[in-house]
Amino acid sequence: GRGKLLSAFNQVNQNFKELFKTLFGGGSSNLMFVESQDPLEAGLEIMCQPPGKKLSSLSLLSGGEQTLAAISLIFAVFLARPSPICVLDEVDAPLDDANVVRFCRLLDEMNSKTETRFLIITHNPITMARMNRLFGVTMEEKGVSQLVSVDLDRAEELVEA
Amino acid sequence: GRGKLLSAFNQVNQNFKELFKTLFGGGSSNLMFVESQDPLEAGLEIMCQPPGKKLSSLSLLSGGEQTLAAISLIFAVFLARPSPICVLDEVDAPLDDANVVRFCRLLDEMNSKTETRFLIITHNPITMARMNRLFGVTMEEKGVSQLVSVDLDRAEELVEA
Amino acid sequence: MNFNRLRLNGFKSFVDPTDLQILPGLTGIVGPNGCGKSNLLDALRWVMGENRPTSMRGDGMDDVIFGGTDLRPARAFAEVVLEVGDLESATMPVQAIDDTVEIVRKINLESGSVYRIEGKEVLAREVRMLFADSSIGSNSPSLVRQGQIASLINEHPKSRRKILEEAA
Amino acid sequence: MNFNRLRLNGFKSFVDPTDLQILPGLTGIVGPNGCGKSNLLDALRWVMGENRPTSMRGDGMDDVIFGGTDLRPARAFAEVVLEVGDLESATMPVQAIDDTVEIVRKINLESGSVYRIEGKEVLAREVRMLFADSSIGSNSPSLVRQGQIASLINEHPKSRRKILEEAA
Ligand SMILES: Nc1ncnc2c1ncn2[C@@H]1O[C@H](COP(=O)(O)OP(=O)(O)OP(=O)(O)O)[C@@H](O)[C@H]1O
Ligand SMILES: Nc1ncnc2c1ncn2[C@@H]1O[C@H](COP(=O)(O)OP(=O)(O)OP(=O)(O)O)[C@@H](O)[C@H]1O
Ligand SMILES: [Mg+2]
Ligand SMILES: [Mg+2]
Repeated sequence: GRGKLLSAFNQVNQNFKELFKTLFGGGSSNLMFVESQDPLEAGLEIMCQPPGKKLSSLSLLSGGEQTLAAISLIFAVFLARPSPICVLDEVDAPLDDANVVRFCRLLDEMNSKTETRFLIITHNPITMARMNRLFGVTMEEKGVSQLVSVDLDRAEELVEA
Repeated sequence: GRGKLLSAFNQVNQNFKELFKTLFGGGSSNLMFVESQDPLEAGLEIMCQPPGKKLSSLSLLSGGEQTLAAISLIFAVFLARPSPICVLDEVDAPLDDANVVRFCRLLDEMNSKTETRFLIITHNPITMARMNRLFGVTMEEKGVSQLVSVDLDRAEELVEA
Repeated sequence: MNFNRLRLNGFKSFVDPTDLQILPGLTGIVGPNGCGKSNLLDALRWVMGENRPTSMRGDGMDDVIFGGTDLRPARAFAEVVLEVGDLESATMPVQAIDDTVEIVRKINLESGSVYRIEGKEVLAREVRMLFADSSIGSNSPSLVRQGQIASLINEHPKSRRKILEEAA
Repeated sequence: MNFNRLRLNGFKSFVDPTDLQILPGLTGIVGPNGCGKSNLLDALRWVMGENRPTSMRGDGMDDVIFGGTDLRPARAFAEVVLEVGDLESATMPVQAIDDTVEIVRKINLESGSVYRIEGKEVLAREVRMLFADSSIGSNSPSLVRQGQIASLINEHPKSRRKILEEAA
C-alpha cells in the first residue's frame, strides 16, 4: 500500500524532472507530498521553475506552461508503467508553435521507448504533419459521423470544415 | 431585484438565440431557469440544438460546440449592457478554422454595434489576421515582459517564439 | 497486450458501423468541431468498462445510444467491439482461438449493458480485470479526455494524488 | 467611458514601465506561452479593484509584485495606472482636469494597496463604484480570463446564473 505508492512516487518524480527539462528546454521541477505525512492521505503538489524564472507552484504559471507541466506529469506516470494504448484529446490546444514542436518530439521519444499505440486527436496542423498516419472524422450527413483515411498532404482540407 | 433579473433574462435570452444561430449557421437554442421557481435562487440552463442535431443540454455537445455556445452567452449579456472595454483571453483555442472565422465575424458585428474597445489575446493566425492592429508581448530577457507593436504581416514570426 | 481495432455501431454519432484500425506508432485523428472525434475515445473507455455516464458527457448510460437526427430515427441499442492481441496475462476468463480476443459491450435501451469476451457473456468486473492486468483501464492516466489537463491543473492536490495510484 | 491606456510598473513580469494604448476597434495581443499576455488582463482587473488574489493566479496580493529573475532583483512595489476618458457619470469622486481621469493602484510589499483618482487617495470601494456606474467591473462578463469559458461550461447552473446579474 504505502510502500508501493512511495516507490511509484519516486519513479514518477524522477521521470517528471527529466520530461519537464526536455519540454521546457531547461529549468527544473519536482513533485511533492503536501498536507499530510501519510502518502495515502497527502496531496500532490507540482513545483515548477521554467528557465530563467522563479520557482513557484503550478498555479502561478501561464496557461501554456501549466499545460506543458501537466503533459510532463502524465508521461512521467506513463513511463513508470507503459500502457498498450495512449489517447490524447486536444492536449496541444493551449500551446504556441514552438511548444507544439517540443510536444511532438516528446511523442516521438515515447513512441521509440515503448510498444504503445498512440491516438492523437488534434486541430493543430503542426501536430498533424508529424503523425505516422491520419484518420479523419467527417459529418457529411448532419449528426452522423464517418471515419475516413486522410492523405497527410490533404490534411489541411479536412480541418477546415 | 426579481423583476430586474427577469427582464435581463428575457433580453439576454433573445440575444442568445440570435447569436447562437449566427455562430452555428442555423439550429436553435434557449436559456432556461431550473431547480427553483424563484429566479434569484434558480440555476441557468443552456439548451442547444446545433443544425441537424437533437436538442440537448450544453454538457452533451462537443468541446468546440460548447465554446461557441458559451461565446454566444457572453455576448448576449454584453449586448444587453455594453461595457467600455471587452477583453477575451484565448477563447478561440478549441475552435476549428471555420468556427474561428465565424467568431471573428461576430467580433466585427459587436464592434460595429458598440463603442467598446476590444483586446483579443490569441495564438490563432486567422484571428490575428482579422484584427485592426496587433501588439506583441515578448520575453527577450527571461522572465521580463516587453510590449511591442507588430506589423500585421509580421505576426507569424512573433507567434512562433 | 495490443489494441488492434475498435468497431462502433449505433454509438453516439457513429450510427453506421465504423471500423477504426489501431496501428503501431502515432495516429492522428482530425476533423471539424462536433464531428465525433471525442466520441471515439468515449467508445473505447465505454467498452473497457467505464460505468459513470457523466464521465462520457451523458446523464444516463442510454445517452450513448444514437439518439436520431432530422433524417434518421433513434436506435434501440449501441454496440462497441474492441479487438486486442498478444495477451500475456494468465487471468483470461476465456480461451482465445487465435492470438486475438474480442471484447464486446452492448447496451439496449432501458435494459442495461451486456459484456462478452470471445462471444461468452461475462461480468463487467471481468472485463475490467482483463485490462487491469495489462496496465490499462477506462480511468488510466494514458487516456486523456478533452479538458482533463485543465482539471489536473486546477484540482485539489489531494485529488491529484490519485494519478500516482495508477503507476503503483 | 473610454479606456485609453494601461501603464504597468513592477506588475508581475512587467518589471520595466510599460504603456499599452487601448484604441478603438479590435486589438490583438500575441506572443509565445508565458510571455505575459494574461498578466495584462490581470493588471487591468487589478487596477479596477479586484481583491481576490486567487482570481489573478496568486496566493496573496503581494504575488503581483515582480518577484525577480536570475538577472534582476525582486521589486518592493507594483503600480498600475489606468487612464479613462469621456466620463458621463456624476458619481465622480474627483474633479477631472481635462476629459481624462487617471486611476492608480500601488501595492507595497507587506503593507497593502493604495488607490488614487487624479492623484487624490481614495478607498477601493470608490474606484469600484466609478467603474460600476459605467457598466464594467473586475468581474464583468466582458473580461473573459483564460479558462473562464471552460468554467462557465462546467459550473453548476446556480453559479452560472450570476452572469445574468451583471446584465441586470
Ligand atoms: N447519443 C447520441 N446520438 C447522436 N449524436 C450524439 C450522441 N451523443 C453525442 N452526439 C453528438 O456527437 C457530437 C459530439 O461529438 P464529439 O464530442 O466527438 O466532437 P469532436 O469531434 O470531439 O468535436 P470538438 O473538436 O469540438 O471537440 C455532438 O454534436 C453530439 O450532438
Ligand atoms: N510576480 C511575478 N514576478 C515575476 N514574474 C511573474 C510574476 N507573476 C507571474 N509571473 C510570470 O509571468 C508568466 C506568465 O505570464 P502570462 O500568464 O501572462 O503568460 P501568457 O502570455 O498568457 O502565456 P500563455 O500563452 O501560456 O497563456 C509566468 O511565467 C510567471 O513566471
Ligand atoms: Mg472533442
Ligand atoms: Mg495566458
